[in-house]
Amino acid sequence: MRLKRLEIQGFKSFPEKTVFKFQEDGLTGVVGPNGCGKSNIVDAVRWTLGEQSAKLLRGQAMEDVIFNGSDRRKAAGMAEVTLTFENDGSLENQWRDYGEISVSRRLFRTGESDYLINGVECRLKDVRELIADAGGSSRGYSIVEQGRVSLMVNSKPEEKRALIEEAA
Amino acid sequence: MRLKRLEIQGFKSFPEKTVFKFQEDGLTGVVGPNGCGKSNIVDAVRWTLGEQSAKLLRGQAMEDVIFNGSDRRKAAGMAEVTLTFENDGSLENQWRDYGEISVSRRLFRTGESDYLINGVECRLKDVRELIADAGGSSRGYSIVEQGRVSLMVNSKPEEKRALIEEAA
Amino acid sequence: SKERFVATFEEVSRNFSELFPRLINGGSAEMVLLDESDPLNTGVDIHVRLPGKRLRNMQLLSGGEKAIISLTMILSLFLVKPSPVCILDEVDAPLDDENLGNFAQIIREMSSSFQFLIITHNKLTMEAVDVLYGITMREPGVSQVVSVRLKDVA
Amino acid sequence: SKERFVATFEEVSRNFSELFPRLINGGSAEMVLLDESDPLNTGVDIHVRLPGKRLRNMQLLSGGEKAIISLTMILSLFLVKPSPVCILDEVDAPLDDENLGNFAQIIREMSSSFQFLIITHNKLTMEAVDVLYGITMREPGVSQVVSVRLKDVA
Ligand SMILES: Nc1ncnc2c1ncn2[C@@H]1O[C@H](COP(=O)(O)OP(=O)(O)OP(=O)(O)O)[C@@H](O)[C@H]1O
Ligand SMILES: Nc1ncnc2c1ncn2[C@@H]1O[C@H](COP(=O)(O)OP(=O)(O)OP(=O)(O)O)[C@@H](O)[C@H]1O
Ligand SMILES: [Mg+2]
Ligand SMILES: [Mg+2]
Repeated sequence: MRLKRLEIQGFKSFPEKTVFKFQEDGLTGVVGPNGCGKSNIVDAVRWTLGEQSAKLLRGQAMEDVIFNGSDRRKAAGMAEVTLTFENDGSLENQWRDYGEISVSRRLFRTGESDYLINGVECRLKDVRELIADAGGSSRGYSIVEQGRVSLMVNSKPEEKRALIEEAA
Repeated sequence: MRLKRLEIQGFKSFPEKTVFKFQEDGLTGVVGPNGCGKSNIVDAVRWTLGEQSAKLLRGQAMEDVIFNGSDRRKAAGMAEVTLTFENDGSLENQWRDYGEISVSRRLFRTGESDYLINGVECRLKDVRELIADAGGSSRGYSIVEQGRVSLMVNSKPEEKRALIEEAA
Repeated sequence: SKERFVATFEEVSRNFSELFPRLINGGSAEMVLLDESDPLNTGVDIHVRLPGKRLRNMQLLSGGEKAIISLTMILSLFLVKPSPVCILDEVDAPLDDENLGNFAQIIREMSSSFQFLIITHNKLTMEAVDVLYGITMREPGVSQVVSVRLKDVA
Repeated sequence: SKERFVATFEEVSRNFSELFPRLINGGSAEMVLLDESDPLNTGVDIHVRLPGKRLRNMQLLSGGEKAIISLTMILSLFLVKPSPVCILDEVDAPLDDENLGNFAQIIREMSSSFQFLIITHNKLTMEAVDVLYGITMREPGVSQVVSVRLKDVA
């Protein structure tokens, strides 16, 4: 399953609905000045894959991921991010006949929070299983956050073993 | 007191005696490919200022700072680094009439180690007092090692206070 | 199971030894099992050789060298068990020009089979991508996207 | 003593507020005593404003923003109590072009009174220095220096 599209709204510095499309066979780059929101995109992906720790998203509470307002705009009431995958037929579950599979996460400032698969509300557990089937993870080796690239060299032999087990 | 000259021999990847001169009124840059030895220069300065922890010099034992040999050269028997300062008259001690003050550190593979001020053997304590008078320190805020620039932002209020006290 | 771990280890290890010299010219590297007689529990370590250098311990390596070793490991794992996307946020920051070029080339090749999203400030890396999203805060505090297609993608 | 700490704090704090907008265009920042009634024990914190942004907590800031805040603090301390040399090893790695230019300018100005040694892979920073030492490993495993004087220094 490859990632086809990413939609961000109300998440961190993205109050407006923002869509990123990813080409098959293509390398996608993201550039821009310091603080413009590039790493926030990475946070949006990890959040939707089920990241439960606000601290690992640079926040103090999960509410910190909701757009906090700017000089001209007031704070958003909700953050929503949707990941859309191209189903290459590798899934074994109830979603196997869909051409595309989308996973969404929503958080309201009230604290209410939802997960959706193909627009249908579900549990975090369902999202995690789906993502795991697809080979994804909010904390796997495939997302290397800013400043963390050298961690693997410093890791202990047991930790390197754990990475091999993850890939098994 | 400003740093005037740095001489490195047998230290890490510098088997040959290497001299860096620093212009008054000038900005000095160091460039080169990955692994060519730039950060080793920083380690050489901190080592001579009295750094006692091999780990903070990326080593496992202090012997790791002695040139370990290459394809063509065998390992060195000793590492020696000399820092030469221009004496701007600000020192109050026995060195105050010297135009230049040099501090050297030597380590032999046997484990024998020396400190010298103006070529005269002395104790680590003497080097530390001299460096402290000059405003230096092996671990002060004025040496920012690779990858560590953001540490200050993450530091606690007590730690920021400690930095102010250091500058007092 | 024991066989599955060993099989996975061997595949990751093959990738590792094949990729490393392509990321650092003249370099070679292997992954090793610390205790081959105990595959169910043994730790895994890395041995690296860099041109001319006698390596004493991995911590003595430079910032760039460590980043490249880590990246090689990440890509080696990814090739064995890919994810829907591989996201690399400023991993090229410590790399010199030559290693930047090697890295860009490897990522380009891999992107024909896997989805990569790479965040960078580096001109060389920017030139290697097919689609470039530029993020701005033209309205202060608000991220907006401008997409720039650099190359025609079939 | 209490007076000495407060005097030092005020001087560092003045530097901090003066330097920050010159490192990040449109930014402003202060250092604050958490408990002004207890100068002997109080911790010290930083408040930062970036154009258009409503800052919730410092950890949410970007890699480049955090690096610049740290650098501002380091330089502010250095101006109050300098060392024989200020060594900056690849501190410019996370900076975008505009902030690189600001950083280079500040370091250049300060280098007329203090000794700076800056290690970098960045072209903009390289252009700002007066003397450039190039390190190579022409003989593998052995560091050698080539010095390139870029500008005439009086
Ligand atoms: N909930 C929020 N509401 C509004 N803005 C936010 C929120 N959370 C974070 N931000 C802003 O996002 C900015 C950081 O964005 P990000 O980390 O994506 O930058 P970046 O483009 O990666 O920059 P760099 O190149 O320096 O790494 C910060 O300035 C922060 O104020
Ligand atoms: N005792 C030693 N003897 C010989 N070589 C050593 C010794 N200690 C470290 N080295 C070598 O020094 C190299 C690292 O040097 P350094 O950290 O200065 O690189 P660098 O120029 O800063 O590179 P980067 O741009 O990647 O940060 C390593 O490859 C290491 O093998
Ligand atoms: Mg970032
Ligand atoms: Mg280095």
